[in-house]
Amino acid sequence: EMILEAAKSIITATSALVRAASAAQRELI
Amino acid sequence: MPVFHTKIIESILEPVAQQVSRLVILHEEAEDGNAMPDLARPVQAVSLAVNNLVKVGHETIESSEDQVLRHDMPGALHRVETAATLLQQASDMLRADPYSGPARKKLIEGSRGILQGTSALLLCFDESEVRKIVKECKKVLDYLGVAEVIDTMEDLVQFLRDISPALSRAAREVAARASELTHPPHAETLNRCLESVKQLAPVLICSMKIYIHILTEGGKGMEEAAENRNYLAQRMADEIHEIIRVLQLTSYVEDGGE
Repeated sequence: EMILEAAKSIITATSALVRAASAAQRELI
Repeated sequence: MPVFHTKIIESILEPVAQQVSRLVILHEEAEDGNAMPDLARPVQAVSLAVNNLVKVGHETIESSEDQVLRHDMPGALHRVETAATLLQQASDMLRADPYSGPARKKLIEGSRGILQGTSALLLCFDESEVRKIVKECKKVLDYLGVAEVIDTMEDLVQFLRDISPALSRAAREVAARASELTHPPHAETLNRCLESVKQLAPVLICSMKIYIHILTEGGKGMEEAAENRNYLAQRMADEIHEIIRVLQLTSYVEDGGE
């Protein structure tokens, strides 16, 4: 289903964003 | 214990759910934190994906005959769009001040919003898929309802022609659904009930034949034959009602579980 694929894309993109944001914080701990 | 009730939803949401939790912990532990990197590109990627989801979502709404989906899905899409806006704002604020506390809060809020909105959207879509399976099950129930009035072989042949494809379709869809569930007791109940239905179906047909035979031959035992047929039809209906009940459970608490 297209909606499942679209949801997967959002989650993949959000995942990359959260990883990028976490990386900077992790360096500090 | 899994949080998401189907394997597909779990596979989509679980990785980011863990990452968002980690981000929150990191944010709390780091307090003022390091300078945030420029998040414009990843945020842009999220926005593009959100735009695509909104487009696909609206197409799904337009093409669906399911009134509940048509009512619920726009709200979930709106939640995702609002979350994307928060992420965009966070990115803009962080570019101006990479140490901005409110921007980090927006970032977490936006990430959570994406997760919650997408989760709501997937749940809305999944519930609509369940309603389609329930509809197939109800067709079988409707056919079972007329078993009592079949009193000729011609009618029985027609009854078989009607119920067989409906039963096959419902069985196929229920089995597929059972294999998709993450909560084993729900999957087991669906499989057990489905197995009973499959075993009862030929016995019911046999009991209907016996009833028609006794009726046309004018022999004894007509009442008992009718009772036996009705009992079997009722047992099949009970199993299908249980299948419908379990299909509609989307959390373990609803089933009296943890």
